[in-house]
Order: sequence, then structure tokens, then C-alpha cells
Amino acid sequence: FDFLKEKDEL
Amino acid sequence: MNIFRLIGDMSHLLAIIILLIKMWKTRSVAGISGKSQILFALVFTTRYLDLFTSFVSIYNTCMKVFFITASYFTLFLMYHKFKATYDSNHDTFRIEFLVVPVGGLAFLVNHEFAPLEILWTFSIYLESVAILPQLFMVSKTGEAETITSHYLFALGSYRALYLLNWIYRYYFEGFFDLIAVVAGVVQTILYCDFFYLYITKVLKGKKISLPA
Repeated sequence: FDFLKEKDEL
Repeated sequence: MNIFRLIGDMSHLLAIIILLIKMWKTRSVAGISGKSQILFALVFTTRYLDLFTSFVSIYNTCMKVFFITASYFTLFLMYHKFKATYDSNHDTFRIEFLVVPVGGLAFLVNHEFAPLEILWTFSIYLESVAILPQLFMVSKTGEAETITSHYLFALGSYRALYLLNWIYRYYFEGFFDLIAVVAGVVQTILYCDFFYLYITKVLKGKKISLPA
């Protein structure tokens, strides 16, 4: 899984 | 960004606007749980701390500012301006029974043991149960105003749409966040019986009246 460090969701 | 997340965010925005309209037009907060609104303000505060440190997009920043501003304005209306109409006798859910366990879980289960990450995890877990005081209040009062039902439907739909957004992102972007998905599933499940009542009753012009 690629845990997106940059939180781009609200 | 994808269509599911966009509609989800719009549904979330709509829910908050419906609530503000209901309060402003009826000049009353009857039937609304102040406890849930406190939890939502806490969710936005702990989740959007990166508002000033990381810029994602104009849209992202504007929505975060609106959500935080609207949630505190809602608290102001509930506990100051329209305080006289706040039904504290029916808004009795002990939110410390939610905040404390969620806080503990955020420390134990997270992606990274760092302050911002733990606060983000706390806000994700808290949001999944933040509606409980409101649903508890509706079950105690035995009914909900139609506009409150629309508020709850929009609010519940937003996270259900986010589940579709995560499925989309998993297949097309290889993105997956187990914590957000599990909490989102729990959150959406909590609305299921309300969704059933809303679709079978409210959409047929009846009011929601739970067996008290």
C-alpha cells in the first residue's frame, strides 16, 4: 500500500 | 480529485449549510445535538492543523477554512445566540466516553507516531463516532424535523461517497489508507438505519418518528 504522506483529502 | 470525492465534499458542505439555514431561519437549535457539534469542531480543529504548514490547493484550503469557521459559528449559535432553544435535556450523550477511547486508540493505532499524524488519526476516529450524540438525541426525542433529516442524510452520504472515492483511488492511483477506510466504514454503518428511515419515510413526505 502507498500511504500518502501528503494528506490531500478533507 | 475524483467525482466521488467531489460530490462527497459537496454533500458535506451542503449538510453544514442546511444546518446553518435551519438555525438561522427557524432561529432555533431544537433537535440538534450540541455534543455532536462540539465533536465536529474538534474533528476539524485536529485534522486541519496543517492548514498553514502544507498547501495542497486553493479548493482544499478554502474548504478547510469554511469547515472550521462554520463549525465554530454553529457552536456559537447553539451555546450563545439560540441557547434558549437548546434542548439539553435530550442531548445527554456522555462524549467523554467517545473522546477518551478514541484518543487512546489514536496513540496505539496510527501510521506514524508523530504529533500531527496522531492528531489526524484522532480526528479520523472521532469523526466516525461524532454523530452518535445526534442519533441518540433523535432516538430519545423520538422524531426529527424534516430539515434535520436532510442534514443527517447529506452528512451520512458524504462519507459513503468517500468510500467510493477510496475504491476509485485504490484502483486508479494505488492509494490506500486503511485507517481512513475502516473509520469511514464504521461511520457510514452508523447511518444505515437512519438512511433506511429517510428513504422509506422522509422521501415519501412523512416525518421521521422512531419508536420512542
